[in-house]
Amino acid sequence: GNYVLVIHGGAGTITRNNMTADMEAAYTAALESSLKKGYAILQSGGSSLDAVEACIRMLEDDSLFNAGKGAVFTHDGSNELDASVMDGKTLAAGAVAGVRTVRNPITLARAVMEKSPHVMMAGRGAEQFAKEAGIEIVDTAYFRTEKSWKGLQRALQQDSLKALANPDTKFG
Amino acid sequence: TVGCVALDKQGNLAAGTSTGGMTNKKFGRIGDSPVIGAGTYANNNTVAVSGTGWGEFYIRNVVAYDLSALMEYKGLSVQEAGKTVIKKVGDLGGNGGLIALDKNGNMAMPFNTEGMYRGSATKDGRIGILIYK
Repeated sequence: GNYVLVIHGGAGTITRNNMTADMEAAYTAALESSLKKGYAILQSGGSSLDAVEACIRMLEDDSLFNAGKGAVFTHDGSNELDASVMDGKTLAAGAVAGVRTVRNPITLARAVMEKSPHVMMAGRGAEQFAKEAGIEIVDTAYFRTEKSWKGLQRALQQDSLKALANPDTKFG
Repeated sequence: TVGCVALDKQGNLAAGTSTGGMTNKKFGRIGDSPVIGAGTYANNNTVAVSGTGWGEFYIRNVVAYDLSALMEYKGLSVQEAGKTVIKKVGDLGGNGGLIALDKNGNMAMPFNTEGMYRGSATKDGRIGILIYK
């Protein structure tokens, strides 16, 4: 059968206008690594679900992207992560919202889909489920990056001025 | 936000999306990423979709499911359906993009804003990375 994999790294605040050659190389390398991981799974006969989870986990673990380790900060200075997954064969789905201590939210979303009768869990309840399902929990400090922290400080400053410098700014 | 859609050798589609949210968000705001049918959807009869962008508009347009429905009920191709749903997002004032992969392995990556990172790998081993703009 045919097998194909497509990934995205989000609607980034970093565009070619403000991207150095080193940054472009880093983004390209990260996307390529993720693709190779997923491709290897599909090539060896693995499932699309396994490929999707593996690809996203790699991007979550990379601080370049606004997911997992590179998550941006909320107004109160915390990181809140959301994720979802869906199986096209069964139409089963799983999602988590507002989790703060789960290293790979995509894996938790899959656990919600496969190990619970529910579709979505949120906040502390989702984290409790993660522990019971054996999903890796990390300290909230794991998600902090200087880039994201500075992004929050800039946003707070703009908030206080009640004006946005760029109407297309995505804030992550 | 990051996302992935895949088609395996058995013909099964899957989609996933993960996000760190929105800088400076308040009140426990939730975007489209964890909302099935808005930011993520997969159906073996049609397509797998993962979106990224201004979540409120993706939720209001039920973007990922809408793309699938346009293919299933109207017979649009994945490229036509993708373009249609992103136009709907833009017409309401939202921005973003998505990746979509149909049951035959045809892909679409429509968007209406800059800062888009994309990648694909096909059966023949070709890997493509695209950064716009």
